[in-house]
Amino acid sequence: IVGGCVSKAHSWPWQISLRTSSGIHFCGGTLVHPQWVVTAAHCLERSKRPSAYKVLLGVHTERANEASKQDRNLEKLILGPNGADIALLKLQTPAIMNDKVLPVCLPEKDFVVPSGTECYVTGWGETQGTGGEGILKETGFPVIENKICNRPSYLNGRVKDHEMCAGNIEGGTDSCQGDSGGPLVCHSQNRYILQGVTSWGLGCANAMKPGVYARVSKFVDWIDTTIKAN
Amino acid sequence: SGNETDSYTKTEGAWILSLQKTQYSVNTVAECAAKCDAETIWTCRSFLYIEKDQDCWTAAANSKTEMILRRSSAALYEKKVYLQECVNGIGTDYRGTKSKSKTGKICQRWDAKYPHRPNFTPSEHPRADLESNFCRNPDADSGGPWCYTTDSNTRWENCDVPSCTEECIHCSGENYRGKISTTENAYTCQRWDSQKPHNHGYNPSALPEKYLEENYCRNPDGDPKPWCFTTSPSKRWDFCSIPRCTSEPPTIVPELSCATGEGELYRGTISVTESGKQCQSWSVQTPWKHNRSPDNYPCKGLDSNYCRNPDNERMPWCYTTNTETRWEYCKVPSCGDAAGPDEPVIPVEEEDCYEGDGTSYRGVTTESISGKRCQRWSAMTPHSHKKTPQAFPQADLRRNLCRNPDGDRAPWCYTTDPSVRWEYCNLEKCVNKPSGGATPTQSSNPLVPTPDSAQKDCKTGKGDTYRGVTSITVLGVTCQAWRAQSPQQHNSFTPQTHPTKGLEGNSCRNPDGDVNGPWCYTTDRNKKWDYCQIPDCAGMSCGTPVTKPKRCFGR
Repeated sequence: IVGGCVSKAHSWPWQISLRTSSGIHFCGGTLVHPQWVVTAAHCLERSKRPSAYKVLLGVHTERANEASKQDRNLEKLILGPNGADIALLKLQTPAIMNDKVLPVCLPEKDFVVPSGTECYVTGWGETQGTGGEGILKETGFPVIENKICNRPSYLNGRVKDHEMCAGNIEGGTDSCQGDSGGPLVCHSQNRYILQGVTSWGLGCANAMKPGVYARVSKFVDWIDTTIKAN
Repeated sequence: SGNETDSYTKTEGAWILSLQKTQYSVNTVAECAAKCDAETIWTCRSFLYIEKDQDCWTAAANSKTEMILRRSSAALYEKKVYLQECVNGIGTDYRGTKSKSKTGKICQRWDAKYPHRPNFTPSEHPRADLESNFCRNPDADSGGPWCYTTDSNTRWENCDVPSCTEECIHCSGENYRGKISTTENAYTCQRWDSQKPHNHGYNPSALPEKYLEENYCRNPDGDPKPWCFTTSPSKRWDFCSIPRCTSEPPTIVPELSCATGEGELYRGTISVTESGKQCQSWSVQTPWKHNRSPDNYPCKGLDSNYCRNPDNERMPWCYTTNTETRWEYCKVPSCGDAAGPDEPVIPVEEEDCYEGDGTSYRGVTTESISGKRCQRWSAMTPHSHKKTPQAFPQADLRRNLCRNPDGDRAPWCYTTDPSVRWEYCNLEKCVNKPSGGATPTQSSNPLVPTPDSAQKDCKTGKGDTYRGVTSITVLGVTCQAWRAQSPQQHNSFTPQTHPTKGLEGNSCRNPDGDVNGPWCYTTDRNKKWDYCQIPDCAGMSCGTPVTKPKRCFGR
């Protein structure tokens, strides 16, 4: 996360760290069910084998030396439909729900977050010198309608319907490398709802280059049916 | 029937002071509207209705002439005809405030005898609202509203008031409220409240200030002119071709040496960015190609290369002549506020809850209790007000953050919904915070997420569906049974009038969707009704962290 701030410990209890089997963090993810994590498909390019990865839950630092840590191997990797940058990870055993590990809510099918809604991203990714390395950071910014985001001076038509943009027009804060797969959540009716999965951007935190996120509401049916079928 | 208030504009949470005002006790809002319509001694332009108290005040003033105040549970209804600044037909019903004739002459007051002795006077035509020196049409002149002028050589002249049905735009059409629904390439517009064929983020209920009605062309996002999503699956959106108005654009009072709020009125000559780069002239396309041209934004003062804010940015800016930097903000002094209240928020460690009455709350919540987005404190639309950062420098009125600048009982904000002036914020009081401000240590007790806690004595959101058993108000007074008529007499909310609202016994309920949560009539003769303190069910299900996030926002 570039800009933003260091989060309060365990205040985003659905955030997971996706790691190599040797324990190196490389992507984020979001707990949506005790045994299922949503992440970005591009985070799984290095291997198709579940054994190549593991998931850490209940941690605040990248070192992950907290007593609340839960360590899970993966049973399945399931990539999203039509090449979309979203994937589901099935944990070998369900995570234990407590005050430090809790799933996020999923949105209604096809819900579009209104333009200007303030949402939040979290992760242990690149900070570009803005501080907080190694500790879960957060930042907030408004959702930008695809019509604006696809203007020539922004992302010039690159954003698809199943993606969404969010960021500050003047830059300075954004998600970045290592945050991929992690959550973009928006607060609504006293709960946080997973609206985006960190996907791509043109650099990080550049003016008029907001971050792009997989639009979760377009994949709710896929998530439900995949979990039920597996 | 609900039709009685159709000719009124409603604003919740609003109150107006008026020298001419009459109080009535009524049973319904329709009865209150009827009282206003029946006023004969003076012209009733608005009324105030307090549903829980069944209290009705008719008033001669409206929001065009008087400051609106905040008042919990009150709603201001204003007659639309007295708010319109345009004419229907020849304008005999025009009650606007234009006071210049079509050649720019200042109108003579209708009650004045000089320089012209009038044939039409307020006393002889009491129903014509010949007030002040506003243009009127008491004699059904075919040229529309007119006035006697202050020019002794011109007795009277028509006023050239724009037509309400004229389909045209001023500026970039940000305020266009017309009914054109076909684009310049002949596509039919998609309804704004529909997500088919195009899924989109311009939801009318989430963006009430944008007036996204039916499938009419609108400009909610600072484009050069109104547009709409189209009903063609292959064309997501298209501009609409709406002619420019021939009447005068809205007048502004330019700010020449400093900027208020977001600086949209700044018309000064600073032409250097905050990092010292020279600005590019708005009318040229090098080194940066753009559409913020004087032609596209004719009312934004895009002269020369001066810093401006034509598109709802945070402050005045410009494209730069530096080929590495497309645009940058300018450092325009803020009028009367050296501290710069709208600087980016610096994240700080805070609990997102408030102590006492919340005067000291400095958290980051920007949402009202019913989920409405807060209006920026420095903005005057959709609600004009006096709670500005300049007027309350100690209150930290940054951005659109919930605050309590005036010693109310909790943090609040003006909302971006034109029909709801203000609301308390979606915040709870801090409880049992240990000294030293440390976050309480949480045990890792298993917590099984449950879908909702409808059966528990807690509420979700506003508590509309609360069916718990709490029957004591915040001040410790016992609630009166909903079916009882003593000590409080009432007929707005009974088990008969609201059979689905759970008005059983004397338990607190929220039958009217009050944004501050469940309430009840009280057994205290001196307090007709009051709120109840019902804990929130948050923390029991998905997306509700036990440790509340900081929600730091911005750079």
